[in-house]
Amino acid sequence: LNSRGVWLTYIILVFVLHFILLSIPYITTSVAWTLTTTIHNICNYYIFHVVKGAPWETSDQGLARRFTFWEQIDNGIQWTGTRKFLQIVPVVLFFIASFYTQYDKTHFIINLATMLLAVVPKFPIFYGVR
Amino acid sequence: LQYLLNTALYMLEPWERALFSAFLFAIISTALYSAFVFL
Amino acid sequence: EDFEETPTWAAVVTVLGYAILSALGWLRDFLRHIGFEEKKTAHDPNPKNFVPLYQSYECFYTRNLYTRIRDVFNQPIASVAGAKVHIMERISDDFNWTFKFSGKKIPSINLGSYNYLGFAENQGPCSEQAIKSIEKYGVSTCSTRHELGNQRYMQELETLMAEYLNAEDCIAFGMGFATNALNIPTLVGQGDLILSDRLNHISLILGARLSGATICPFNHNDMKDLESQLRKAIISGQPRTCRPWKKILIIVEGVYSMEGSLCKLPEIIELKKKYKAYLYMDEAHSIGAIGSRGRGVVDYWRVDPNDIDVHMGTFTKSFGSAGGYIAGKKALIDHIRIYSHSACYSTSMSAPVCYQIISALSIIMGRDGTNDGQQRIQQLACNVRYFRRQLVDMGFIVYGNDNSPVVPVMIFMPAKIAAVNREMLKRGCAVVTVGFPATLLTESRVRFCISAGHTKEMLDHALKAMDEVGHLVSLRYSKQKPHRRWI
Repeated sequence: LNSRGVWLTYIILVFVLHFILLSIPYITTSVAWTLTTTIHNICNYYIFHVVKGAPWETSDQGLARRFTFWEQIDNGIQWTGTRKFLQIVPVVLFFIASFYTQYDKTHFIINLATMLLAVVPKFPIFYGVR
Repeated sequence: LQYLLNTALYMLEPWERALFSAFLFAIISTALYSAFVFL
Repeated sequence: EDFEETPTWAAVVTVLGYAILSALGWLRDFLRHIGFEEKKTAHDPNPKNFVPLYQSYECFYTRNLYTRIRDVFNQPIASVAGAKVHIMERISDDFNWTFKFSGKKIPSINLGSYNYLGFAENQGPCSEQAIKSIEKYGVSTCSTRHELGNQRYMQELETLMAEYLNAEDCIAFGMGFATNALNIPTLVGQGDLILSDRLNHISLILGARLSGATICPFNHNDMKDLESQLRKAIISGQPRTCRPWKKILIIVEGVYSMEGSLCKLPEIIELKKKYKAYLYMDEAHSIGAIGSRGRGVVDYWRVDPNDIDVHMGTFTKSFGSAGGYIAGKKALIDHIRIYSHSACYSTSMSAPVCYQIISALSIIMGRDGTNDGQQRIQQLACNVRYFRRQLVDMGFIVYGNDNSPVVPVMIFMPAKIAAVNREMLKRGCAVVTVGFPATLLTESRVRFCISAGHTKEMLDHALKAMDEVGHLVSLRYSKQKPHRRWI
């Protein structure tokens, strides 16, 4: 995640997701943004806070198995650049979605709920909490 | 070959390549259709 | 040394490629999970009623990325790993889940093996000495040094090696990896600090972990970072108790085999003297291959060998043999002789392996009455500079030092790892391509190992092949200068 180009790729993937949803004729712009936010936040939550271990054999004699992806970033050091970036993306998406849905109540509640799902587990206080 | 190498499809089996290419084609065609309808 | 930065678009396309492979990998795992697709691996990573050794998730990468291109890895060879090599052709009709030998042998130029001075031969003085030693000593002592004691040829090897390195004493082991992994625990322990380069070899990392000392990695070849770590360690002492560290050991390598870079030895020695730390120098890839007399980076930088506390190296890469050595002060070596795990768990070195080294050493030191050794060292230096120069002129991103015998050319994308390997093999060149997790995700590369045994014709053939493959697979990423095709 610290490698060059990974953050840019992350942003590109989010916009490709939005572009795919926007291409479907019957989906309006506000529904497209809410769907983008919701799908992104749920995938973000699953990949960073549910999956544990590493998808390849690490040489740390199984140490990584107990930690989620999020806890393994930068060996657990909090508030690094990568962590801040991953913390900010759901919030920015929430603001964009709120803007494009003209602050409609239903959309707002859905976007807020999924944004909290993606942001709250990233707080340092929840490090290692199960 | 450049398309297969840059999208990493070069490593996949033929049916996976076809699946991914069809998916890509579907996205681009719906995007063009929507753009056409919208514009 | 230059490490040209990865072009941003190449990095993005590489990460996108891994994202696509992961998504399709998840799809395949799902199809296997619902039974739609037959599982070709062992039923589960963990057979029933057995303690789970692997999480199935840890095999995700092996199952869905590595298996797809593993025809280019671990290719069996049917000849000595010399300047030329015969690759045994393998055929798979189930996308690399299983292989069959076709019986064909593909003669190729060997650009993948570590054979820096070209001593990996099955004829000539070295092999004759090795064969003769089997008749005299047999193949193995089948016992450890602590149990059965030292063989005469071991003492001969260690004395010769100590003289070669200009050190007081030397001890040799049967395996290069074990030389690091099983001897670092005899040097440091609880309450000591190890400052390790971030790109150190896995055997150094394992040895450091086994020792129980505290490990602090510093950025690769970054002397400022090393100094700041040293200062911080001395000022703040051990965590929690703040007691001073008993010992501080700096562990670096002479040549980093994945980067092709050389360590900045003069600056490291200056820092170790300034902060009174110890220095452990792993010369696995540099002994024999670097320096005007082949004595490694100590020779290359012309520093005093006594400034380095622990000289380590292997006999695999430059001497066409196997095993490793540690050299230094006599007190240190005596300590290691007594306390080394390797001396009481692993069998002594085999006689032919030893005599291969002894005769290679005698040739390098000019004891055989010829200057064949010096010629090989010069030849390697010329081959390296020539090969690297041509690759840079052709527009490839080449990492590392101009004098390093390892020449990494950047590929970046995962699919190109397989494409380059297959296309080069078609053109009669056996190369090693390396990808994640041995390198960073976005830094896959093809790593050429140059040998003194390569003739100019071989190198030209390889350069011409690399030029064609580089054009076909579009590897010319460098922005530094106008590219030119191979003339």
